[in-house]
Amino acid sequence: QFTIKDHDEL
Amino acid sequence: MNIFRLFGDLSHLAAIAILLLKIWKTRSCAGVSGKTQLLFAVCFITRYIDLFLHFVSLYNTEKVMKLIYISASVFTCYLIFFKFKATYDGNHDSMRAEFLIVPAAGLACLINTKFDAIEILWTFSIYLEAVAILPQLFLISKTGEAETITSHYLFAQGSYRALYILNWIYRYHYESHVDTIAIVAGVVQTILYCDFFYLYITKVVKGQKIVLPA
Repeated sequence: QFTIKDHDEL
Repeated sequence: MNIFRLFGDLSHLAAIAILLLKIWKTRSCAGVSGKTQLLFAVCFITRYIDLFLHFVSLYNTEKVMKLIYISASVFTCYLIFFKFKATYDGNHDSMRAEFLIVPAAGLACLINTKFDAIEILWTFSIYLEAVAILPQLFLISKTGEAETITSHYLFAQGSYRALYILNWIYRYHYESHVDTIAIVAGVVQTILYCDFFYLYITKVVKGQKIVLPA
């Protein structure tokens, strides 16, 4: 299961 | 945080610093596309809009980095369009930025992870960043050459997203983290640099200047 967290990159 | 993302962000910071130094030291923005810098400023503002909405204390480096990116890109635009306006090569910086902004905005409304304002702005910023370098590459193809320092800027700018691709591979493998929109846009963005990378590796590294076939 792939997780898309909140965009945690710059 | 992994080594690829760390060096990606450092490369991005280096690119911004190199460009600022070039303009400040030579007191000229010849060979620099003001439109690309404007597009980058728009990218940072729309991507880091959360800084303005719920401003939390600068408790971590990420907030500081976001502020550095926004202020440095706005300051770069100020240098190009105000302080050293006389040296701005407007005639060659002639790619229509609207042709990049409108499709990015349209696509952000069609393909996004969730249809809410902040997410649409973030998606727009990702799509716009993928094509934001085009006016700069267009300008170089029009003038037929690039100053060595400008090619170093472009190399650092292109490497940042290339390193992010390695970061995404790493995160896919170890954290099963996938952000498809950022990955697809990042791959497109890096592909746009390919011919420049080839010229940079074959020419600039040997101390020659980049001269494009006019």
